[in-house]
Amino acid sequence: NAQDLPPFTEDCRSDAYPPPVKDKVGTYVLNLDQAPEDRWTGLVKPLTEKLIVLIQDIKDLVGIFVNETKAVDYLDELLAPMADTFPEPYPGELKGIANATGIPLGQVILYNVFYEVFTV
Amino acid sequence: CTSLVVEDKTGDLFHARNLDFGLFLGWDAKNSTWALTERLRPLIINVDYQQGGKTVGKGVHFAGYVGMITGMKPGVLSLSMNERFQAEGGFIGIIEWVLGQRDGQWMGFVLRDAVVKATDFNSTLQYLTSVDLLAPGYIILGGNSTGQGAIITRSIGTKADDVKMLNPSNGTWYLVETNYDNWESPPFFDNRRAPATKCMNTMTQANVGLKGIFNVLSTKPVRNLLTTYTALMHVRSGTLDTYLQYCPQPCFPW
Repeated sequence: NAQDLPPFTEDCRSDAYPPPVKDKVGTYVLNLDQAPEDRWTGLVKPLTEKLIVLIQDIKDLVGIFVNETKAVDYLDELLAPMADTFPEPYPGELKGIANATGIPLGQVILYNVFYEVFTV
Repeated sequence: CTSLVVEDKTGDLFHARNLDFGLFLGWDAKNSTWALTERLRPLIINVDYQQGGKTVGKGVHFAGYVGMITGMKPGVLSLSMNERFQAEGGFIGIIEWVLGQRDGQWMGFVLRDAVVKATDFNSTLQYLTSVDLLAPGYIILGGNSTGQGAIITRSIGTKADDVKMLNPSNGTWYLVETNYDNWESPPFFDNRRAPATKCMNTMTQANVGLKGIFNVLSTKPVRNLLTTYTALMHVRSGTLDTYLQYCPQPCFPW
């Protein structure tokens, strides 16, 4: 029950709002009139490095259990074709993100179905 | 995760959530943080969905993840989804999908479509109670009129195990959902429901507003090492404010 004890618990906060302006998240306009392949580019391209680091973290975790390179190649091979089984507009959006960032499509798909995978 | 949907004394509704993620997905011993959680934070962005120059939806995303697990249709409804741990989890759905059984749908895609195409709270509630899903989850929905608040407890497939509704007239002026079935006690090792409930009662209905519910979600252990952001949603005004959240040590790991 450590969760119930200080320092892991505290009196109900009354001073947290407003939080620092620096912590406020910005907004990206997703133009649904644009082609699915292009509409996310303005957001993901500048964040490519951070996305690659995140996905590398997940691959490293996979590598703890199995041979990372083989697993990643297999995942790419298994997941990439799944894109075309998704409902519109998601196939185009995911391919567009893969093109814009250079991240293999299979890994973009792993990131986008990670909720289903993680519930395992 | 912790989601709140709350009605104030005037019948106005507020919806807020902490998005916690990264449990056991790598521990950074040097900084005493979960590795993936720290990787996710710089990718958090609000997305304003526009069609014909008009906003048709808003969501909070991790850049590159095109599904929606926090979002709203301004003036119509708000939504958040918390993970549900079940033996029959997403893996079965993925196997079925890979084997060619395509009835089930992916959570993030379903929720995004539901929000962007939403016309009203009740039809969206019905849809999300029965849509065929590949993974379980708690879908928390808020509307724009008194009583329009719900926790839909979903299994995979077309089954909803429970739909708990706001009922301000009998004292249920808020709903709290973490990651456990609302009709059972949460496990002793992860009871964020009790501190959230205590702080909601301390705040009282008279003080409901963005400030009050942000304070509740900022209180440890509701805020913990896995918390990446807090999103505040007010449907009537179309407000979706998202703030990065940190939890400097000492802080509970989940």
